[in-house]
Amino acid sequence: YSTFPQSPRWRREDVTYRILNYTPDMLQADVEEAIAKAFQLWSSVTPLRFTRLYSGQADIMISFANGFHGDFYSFDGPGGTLAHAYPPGNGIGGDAHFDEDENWTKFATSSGYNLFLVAAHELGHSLGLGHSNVLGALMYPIYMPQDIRSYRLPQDDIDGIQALYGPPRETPALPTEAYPPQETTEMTSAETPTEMSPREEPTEITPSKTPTRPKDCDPHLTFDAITTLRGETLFFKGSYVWRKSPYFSDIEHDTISSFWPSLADGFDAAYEVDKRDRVLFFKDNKYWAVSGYSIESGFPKPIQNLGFPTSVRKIDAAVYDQNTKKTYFFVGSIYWSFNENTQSMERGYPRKIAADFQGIGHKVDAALQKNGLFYFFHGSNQYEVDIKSKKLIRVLKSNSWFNC
Amino acid sequence: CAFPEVPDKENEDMQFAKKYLENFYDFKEEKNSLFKSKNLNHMTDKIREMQSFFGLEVTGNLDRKTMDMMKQPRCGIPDVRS
Repeated sequence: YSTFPQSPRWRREDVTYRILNYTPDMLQADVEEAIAKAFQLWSSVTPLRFTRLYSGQADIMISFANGFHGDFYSFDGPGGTLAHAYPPGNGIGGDAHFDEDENWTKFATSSGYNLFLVAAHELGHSLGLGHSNVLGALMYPIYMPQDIRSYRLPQDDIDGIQALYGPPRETPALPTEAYPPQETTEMTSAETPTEMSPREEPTEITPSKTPTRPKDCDPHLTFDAITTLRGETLFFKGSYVWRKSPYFSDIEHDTISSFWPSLADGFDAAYEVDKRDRVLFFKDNKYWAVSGYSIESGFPKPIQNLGFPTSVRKIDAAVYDQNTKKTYFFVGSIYWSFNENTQSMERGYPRKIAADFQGIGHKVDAALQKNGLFYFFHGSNQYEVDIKSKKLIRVLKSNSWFNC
Repeated sequence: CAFPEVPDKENEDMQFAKKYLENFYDFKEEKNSLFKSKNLNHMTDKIREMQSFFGLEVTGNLDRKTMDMMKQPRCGIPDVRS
């Protein structure tokens, strides 16, 4: 591997990026997915965390352009140079440019260049790596089409990036491999493609004020939404995800965009119907269904599709009862019961939460079923309830799941 | 009018290679150099440097393998920089 002269690197672990425009060759969601997974390759072997910005100045500005595009390195039409990127620094430092005259694709086919592979290489430059002369290394200068479904970051690249940033803080629970490209739906909150506007050169890089993730054991920690997913438990707050897995002892820290790049941050509620391998996310009066990484087509849908009256503009929490096959939706001081088999709201609802869930006399922020018991989160506390006896068993701190 | 000239393949390769070495191997041709041979030697050294980077046989000549490697789609960042 190699680095640039004087080995420029980002001086903080939180690095921001922004996608300025899109290629017409691919769905916007596929572009976002490819770039998010390319970042994940690097974050999984370093302490770096990448946060996507949708406006303003980010450390790494990503754009598609052809020919002369405002820097001294014009692109050369189809073939030849595919893309380039600048080492960490102010202004154009870190930025990555992709030649729009190429045919970009989300698959590794002969008919085009795989955006994930090229983006992963270019982002290596954005982080401070130069080219490697190791055939097969990601930072090898020549484009090498390969199967991206089982793509793992080669050791030479890991050595190079860790020489700049060191190893990750905790063992990366996610392998450094990309997942197979999935069918994804149209964008939900993407930035509409804009002409790359000439940017005034900042006199100095003002580190974008990126929100910081609350500490795992912060006694005031609260959550927006919680759900199980294929045996794991995901805790959501803003753009952050805490991932508790039965397979790893440590809590893994991710962002929503690293799993579902096209979903907006700040869920209101989430729940899993495990037998269908389906998780539903709710934000305002819309909801999405995902299976693993992929978002089911046709989403988002209005929550009224589930049977809510139009007076309900958002829900606070949701939890699926694996025993009764019913989902409970919590809104303010009332709740609904939804029959997952008939896909309809049950008669006699809504009912008062306090009438049926002893000890839960307030709004529910998030809800979870685990090992047969229910957990209702309110602020920095959670209430463990035996739903059969409807008895409140105990009150815990919301983050008691994080081995504090 | 006369048929177009048959492109001089060798010269075409030479021009392509010169551009490639300028882009990726920091080759600077001394435009006003009186000594053409000096430029050629300098370019031969840069060809050797590129062949060494890619593990090709280091001949200093624009042989077939070297030209093929130069024509591969690639990243626009130099392999060698001053």
